[in-house]
Amino acid sequence: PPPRPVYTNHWAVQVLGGPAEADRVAAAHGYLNLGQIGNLEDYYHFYHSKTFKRSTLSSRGPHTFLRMDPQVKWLQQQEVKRRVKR
Amino acid sequence: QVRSDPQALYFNDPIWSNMWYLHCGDKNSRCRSEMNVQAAWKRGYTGKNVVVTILDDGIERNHPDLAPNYDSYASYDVNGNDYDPSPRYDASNENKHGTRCAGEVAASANNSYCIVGIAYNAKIGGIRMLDGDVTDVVEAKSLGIRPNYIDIYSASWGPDDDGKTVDGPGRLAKQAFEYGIKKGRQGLGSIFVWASGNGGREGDYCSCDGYTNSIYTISVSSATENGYKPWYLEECASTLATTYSSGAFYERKIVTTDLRQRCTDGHTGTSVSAPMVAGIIALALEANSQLTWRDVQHLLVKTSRPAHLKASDWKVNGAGHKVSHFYGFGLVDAEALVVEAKKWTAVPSQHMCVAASDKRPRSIPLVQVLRTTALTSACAEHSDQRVVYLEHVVVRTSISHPRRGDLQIYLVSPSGTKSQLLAKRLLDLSNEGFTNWEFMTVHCWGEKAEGQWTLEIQDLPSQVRNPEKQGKLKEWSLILYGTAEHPYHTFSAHQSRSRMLELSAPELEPPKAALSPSQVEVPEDEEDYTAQSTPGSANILQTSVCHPECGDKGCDGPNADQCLNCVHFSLGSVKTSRKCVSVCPLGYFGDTAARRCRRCHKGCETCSSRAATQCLSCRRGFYHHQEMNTCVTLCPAGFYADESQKNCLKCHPSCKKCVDEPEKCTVCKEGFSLARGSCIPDCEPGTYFDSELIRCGECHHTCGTCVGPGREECIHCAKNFHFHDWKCVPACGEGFYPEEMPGLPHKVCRRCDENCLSCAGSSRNCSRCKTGFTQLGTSCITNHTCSNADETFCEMVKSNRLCERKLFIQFCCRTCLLAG
Repeated sequence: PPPRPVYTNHWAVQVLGGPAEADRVAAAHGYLNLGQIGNLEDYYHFYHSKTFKRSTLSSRGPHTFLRMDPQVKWLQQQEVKRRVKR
Repeated sequence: QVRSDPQALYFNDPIWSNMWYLHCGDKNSRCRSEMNVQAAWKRGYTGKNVVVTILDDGIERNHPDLAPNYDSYASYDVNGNDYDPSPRYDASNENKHGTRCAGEVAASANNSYCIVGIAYNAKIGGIRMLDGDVTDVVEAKSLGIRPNYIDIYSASWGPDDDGKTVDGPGRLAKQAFEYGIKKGRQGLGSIFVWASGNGGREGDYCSCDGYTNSIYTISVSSATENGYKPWYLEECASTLATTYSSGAFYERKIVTTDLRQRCTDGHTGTSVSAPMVAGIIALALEANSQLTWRDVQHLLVKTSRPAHLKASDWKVNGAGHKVSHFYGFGLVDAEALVVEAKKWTAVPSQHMCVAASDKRPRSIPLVQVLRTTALTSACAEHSDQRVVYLEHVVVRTSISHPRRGDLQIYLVSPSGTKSQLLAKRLLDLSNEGFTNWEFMTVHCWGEKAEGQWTLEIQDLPSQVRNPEKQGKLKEWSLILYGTAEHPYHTFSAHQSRSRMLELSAPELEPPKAALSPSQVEVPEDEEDYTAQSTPGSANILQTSVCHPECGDKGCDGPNADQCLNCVHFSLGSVKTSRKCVSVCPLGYFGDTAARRCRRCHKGCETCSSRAATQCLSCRRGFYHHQEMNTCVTLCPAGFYADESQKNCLKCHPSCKKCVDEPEKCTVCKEGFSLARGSCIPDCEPGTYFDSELIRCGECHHTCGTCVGPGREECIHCAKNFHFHDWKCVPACGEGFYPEEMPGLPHKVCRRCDENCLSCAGSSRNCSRCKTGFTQLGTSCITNHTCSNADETFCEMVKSNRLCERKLFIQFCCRTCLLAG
């Protein structure tokens, strides 16, 4: 069987309305907004300190509410990707 | 093999003499310098004002060989979220990789320390992102650091090269790539260079890595100093070019900067190749800072060469480029790259055409080939999508399969170029198949896009597999990238002519069905080749530097395409420009009277005239019909395709059609019947064909028809005989009954129900029971049943209809019958 995914306590979230709105959404749901992801407009890096740093189960609970926020278009809990140096 | 260059550059860096892949300073017979980096330096290109960054585990920014070129503005620590990309030091020096890669690109020259970087005046940065959990966010951030400042991103990492992983960039990383090529470098496009992979020993295939397989990355492979495939090399059709790297134990490795301010002569793998190409591209960007991301790929296609790289699959594509799944277009040539870059004009805008989209699910038969074709106009009807000249070709597909590693996928272009999109991977036992996976090939670069494309999928089990579980092609689409205009037509007249020669000379014709009226073959010009010359200049050149193939009329330049007439043959037409050649290339024949190379008929590889019936050998995908001397895609009836010789060979006279061998018949001529793959003469009923005596012999008296004289060789039974246990018998044995079988003239003996001694008409219709069973109606039930059930119990049995259930019938029915 393929290795099980490992989920982190980081999220990629697409929030409409600019950085201030992203900060508001993050704070409202208990996240820390670590800022825009590179140059990708409306995509933000959220961090949740009360979630396991690594887990084979994806998180639900409060994250479901984040998904339901009308300003949130898309979100993804970040999985660890196995990368090797060549 | 080249001779030592007497004018070789000298550097005081102590390990310069060990940089065998850059110079011939050691004056021994193992000298290699086909990458021509020194020649590019001599032309004055050292990477000045070009910014390269290494995406890796950090770089040692205070290394004496890196510090002079280190650029903090091109650096970032994504793992630590700060601006210092210094690696984390540990006892095992685990994080040495980025520092090693950085030295290859931009180690300082003449500082008496370590080595000389290929772009030793370029600025070098590092993005530390591999020393921690790598996520889509980490990758997207890393790929998108300062795209208007950093020119080239070099990455020597990727998903596991274990021969069983299929993985690529996530949603965010994909968007970062797209942002980079659209907006990076003030709109010219970031240049992403990627190592093709180290999974050669595990049988990995680099198309299963979505980073090297992306159209946005320049995927680089490696060759050993002797031109061999190194043990770690991964093949695939998305590899664009190659550099030297390490090989067998007796072959030299790469020298570069190392962690803790050291130098190393032990850098290895494809990791070496991406930074080398990044450095060489930096030289090209210094020569022409306006190159777009696609210009760079065009330049690599155009200037990389097979040199002495050994591979079994070098082929010439329909645009005349030599290409291989091992090495892409070959070894990079730094001098050719800077020379071409200097005079380069941007290629026309990229068009994308979804040429075909097929959502009909199809089973992939075991061992055989599932072949599906798409005839396309390449979006000729949409001016903003139309692709005439190809760059990248992508097949997006979803396939379900019980063992993914058994699959092989090929794509054949209208010009006949066959790319292997996927090879078997013995270690890939996954049953996940492919979901919207994009396989990319660069092997059709420069070819015409219009015509028939063929996707071939083959399922070759490497281990025993349940034959009932077949793979399924759920959907696929063909996405063509390229230009509507010729990519090199925007050059000055002279440049245009020479470029056209390279692209169009060996160009193969697309199938007739693929041609639109405007593309019908332009007739060859019959007049002698009289290239336009500038008055006064031709005479100077004609006496001194004409190409050896030029004839007595001289030339207006030193190249074979600048001759005024030819010694042997001229190749090409006035429209596509001509050049002089000593021998005509494949697809052409030499017309000695006219001293011209003329095109063979479609499908012919070599021929003696233009006629369809004068083919001597055929192009890939065609078979040579030896009686007709034609090239055909399918052998006609009565002939079979000999795959080893690519010929159509005659079937046995008794066969109407056959496969693989003359006597492996699939359809017989009249008067013959197919038996065990052979056509045997039809014999009278009750007789069979005796192949030893070559006459019809009597069947056993119990047989109606047969394949031999034995009792067990009946095909059909004689009248009143039933088929039982491979024999024809007058009556079925005990426990069997005769049953009619549709399509058979005789009855077949079938077994009665388990408890019946005999039955009639059906297996359940018992006429006698075995010992210990009693007949109840037409069933035989066990004697061991109780006979004292009370009324309530029977009601329960009846209301639950237990007697109708096979499990209970033996225990209930007799009981309840007795109880009323």
